[in-house]
Amino acid sequence: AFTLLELMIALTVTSGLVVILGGIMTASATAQRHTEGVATAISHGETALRRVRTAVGSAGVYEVSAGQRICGIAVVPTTVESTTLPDTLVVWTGDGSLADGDPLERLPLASELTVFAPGVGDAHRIDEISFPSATGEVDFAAADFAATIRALVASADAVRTRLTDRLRRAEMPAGTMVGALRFQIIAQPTDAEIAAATDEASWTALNWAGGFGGSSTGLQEISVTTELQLHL
Amino acid sequence: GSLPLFGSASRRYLVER
Repeated sequence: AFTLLELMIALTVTSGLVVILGGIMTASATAQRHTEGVATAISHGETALRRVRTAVGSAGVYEVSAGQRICGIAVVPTTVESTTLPDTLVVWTGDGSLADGDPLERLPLASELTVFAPGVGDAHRIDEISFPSATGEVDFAAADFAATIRALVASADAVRTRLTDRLRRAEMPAGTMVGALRFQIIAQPTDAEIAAATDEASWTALNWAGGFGGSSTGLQEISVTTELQLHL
Repeated sequence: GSLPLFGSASRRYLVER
């Protein structure tokens, strides 16, 4: 038989074990929730990034004034509390077949544009916006291009598809919440470099994409980098 | 927690002098 002291020691050890076991179970449940959160966030993010990749890859190129080829990809900055945020990407996607015919000898139609931007009034969202019933042409090189896009996005023609509602938000100094989404476009070579290369020698010497440059042609590449942060 | 994600996409086309 046990003495009272031995029983008390055994009881203490047992209850200690129960507490530890409970802790382990809680930790394991928390870890599982975390893993599920990460998996969902990655899936949301990959979906959004894949949509952007598809749109950019099939973007149309047009030439309406001789010698000036314009790729239908642009970032329209949003100004929030006097800070400029590059959070809106505009791509001339058409029905997805525009890349076959470059350069197209016409201006993009408003109804052929796809816009990626944080949701309006809900910066947790990334929306893919199209304008199937909009009319008129849009010139990416026009001085009022950004204003045109902003008007389209705010119009009743904008049809929004939500890609995710897990975008992380950042708080601006005066309290405005903005979505953590940004786009950057890098051209290689840049339009300015191409415009400055007036003679054959400087044209050939440009840093053409993949090194594909001839005496009178060259391969220009528009790269779009997307950066976003998601909630777990 | 937050998960940062990065993506890149590109489009190439010929330009003429």
